[in-house]
Amino acid sequence: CMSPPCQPACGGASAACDPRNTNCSRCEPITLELCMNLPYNLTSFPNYLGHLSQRESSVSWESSLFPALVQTGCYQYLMFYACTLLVPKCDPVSLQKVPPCRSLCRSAKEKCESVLGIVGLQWPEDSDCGQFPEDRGNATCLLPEDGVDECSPSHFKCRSGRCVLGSKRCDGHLDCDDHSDEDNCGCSERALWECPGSKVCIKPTMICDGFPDCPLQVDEANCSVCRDNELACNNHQCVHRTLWCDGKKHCSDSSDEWDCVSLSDQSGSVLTVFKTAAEYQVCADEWNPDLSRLTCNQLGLGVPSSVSMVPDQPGVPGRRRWLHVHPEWSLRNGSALQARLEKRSHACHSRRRVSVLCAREECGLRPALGLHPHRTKR
Amino acid sequence: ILGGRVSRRGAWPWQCSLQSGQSGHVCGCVLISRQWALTVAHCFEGRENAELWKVVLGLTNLDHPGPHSQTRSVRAIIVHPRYNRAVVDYDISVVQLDSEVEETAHVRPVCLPQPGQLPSPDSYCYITGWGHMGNRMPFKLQEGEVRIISMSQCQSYFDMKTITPRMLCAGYEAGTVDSCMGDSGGPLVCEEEDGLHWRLFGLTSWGSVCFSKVLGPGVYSNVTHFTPWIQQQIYIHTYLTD
Repeated sequence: CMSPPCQPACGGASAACDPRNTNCSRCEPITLELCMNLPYNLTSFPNYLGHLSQRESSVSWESSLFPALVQTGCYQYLMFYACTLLVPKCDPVSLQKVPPCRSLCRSAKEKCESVLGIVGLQWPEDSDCGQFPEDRGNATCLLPEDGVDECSPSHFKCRSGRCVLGSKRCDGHLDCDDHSDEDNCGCSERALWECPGSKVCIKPTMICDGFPDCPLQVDEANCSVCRDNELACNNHQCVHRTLWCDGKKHCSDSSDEWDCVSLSDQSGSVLTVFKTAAEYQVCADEWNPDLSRLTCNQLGLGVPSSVSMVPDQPGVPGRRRWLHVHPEWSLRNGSALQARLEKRSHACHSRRRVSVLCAREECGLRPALGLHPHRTKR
Repeated sequence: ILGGRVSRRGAWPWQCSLQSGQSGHVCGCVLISRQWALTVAHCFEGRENAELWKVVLGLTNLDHPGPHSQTRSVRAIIVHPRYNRAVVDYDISVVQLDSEVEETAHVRPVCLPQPGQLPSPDSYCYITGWGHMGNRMPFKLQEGEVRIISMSQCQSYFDMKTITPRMLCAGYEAGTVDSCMGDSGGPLVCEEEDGLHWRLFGLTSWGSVCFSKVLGPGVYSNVTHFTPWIQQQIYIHTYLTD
């Protein structure tokens, strides 16, 4: 069908279009934010710019072009006209599109086409005014009624009545002719949340969503109240300490298994494992090359370049905690390193810690071009 | 790629073609290790099912894959949870191949940036892809040299959109060298001082209407911003499978 797939006759799977039944038009609610303040709220596709859906309209370049053009104030009803093209009115009874009147199209084109020429753009060719009915003819067509808003919901309306893009509101630049876009820029005036200790405004939905947005990540602080024997996940769930870094996900965002392994201390190579919410070093007694490879791969650091067993530092304050290689370490295929180590005792027979240096694997080379493509002798 | 040229065979061994069913090439992608690639989130809009996709590497001519090409199915597609379609922010995805590729002279991973490492404004880097050339879609992989543009200068080109820290800008005044539809997800790479290694700083994401005379550079997902997230996704999907 020229128009969208036919509606299922009896609510089953969408029936294949019956060639005889070419009238598959139907109305759908307007969802394009740009045109949510029209005097009508049903539309149908394809529209007058050849778009087959509102999704296609929303990412079309006309949906960028018209709002920018509205800022020039070239024509009071330009946004209304643009929406009659992007999301044409659908008559709920006849299920037919209601076009803009030819006079509306002509007014918009005559007043705004020259502005586009300045930036080397043409007026959208699909919107030839001849295709639209005369307003005095018997065909119904759309003209702006009183009270039609010349700004779209994506705009900010200056006190003077001009429209500027929403992204210009409180952006620090004076865009409205009366500078009203930079008035009342406090967060609360814009229904936003002000980051404590800074002027940054964020949407309330961004608070405690696991993504830091404020300086010092204050929007992600105090987001969960966990019991003493629990730790907070990145998404602020609470998980028992003993389940942290056991190699299995307990937080729904798996953050109880993040950052369990690190190569720390000055040389940046002594292996440290964070397990059941405490930091451990790894006893070298049963260490092997496979575990060295696993360590570097898990850290995204490539492959081991050197492995050594470092004597424990005597007299270090507090008792060192040791992890040992699990007897069944090789049976835990695909598991992370922390799942292949176990707490056995506070002793380590050799009193030596594992130290691994990793080297990134070769990357970013172009062997097909030879070593020095730019420097071939002549 | 607008204003570019045909690339030499094997010149960009990390470039891959993300292909779906009968549509063939849909987007570009970039190999970052033997089993992982990067592309942009908007390529998967409405088509997040991994079974719909395959990745082809070692390609120069889309129409004649040739002996160097390798094809892999996709095991997992991980779209950034904060991908925002309206403002095209957090436009990045990690793609897990169903098996490792064989590293050859024509199939090689690119280097990821170090934490905080960014290309300096006005430095020259390369973009590649099989996207629109302004007058036609190419069969052969195109390459173009672009200049990195500072965030503030870039914002001045774009009324409609906000250039966020997750974005990187590169290009020239419109009509010269730029990426275009079909290049999305492909690499913006810069050569290291050693003249040997190349590092990935951007993924082709969006821009002005690339075949009009409207001013404006191309906008790329800023890979440096996402490197920790990328490493974390690889770790989770390698070691924490259910």
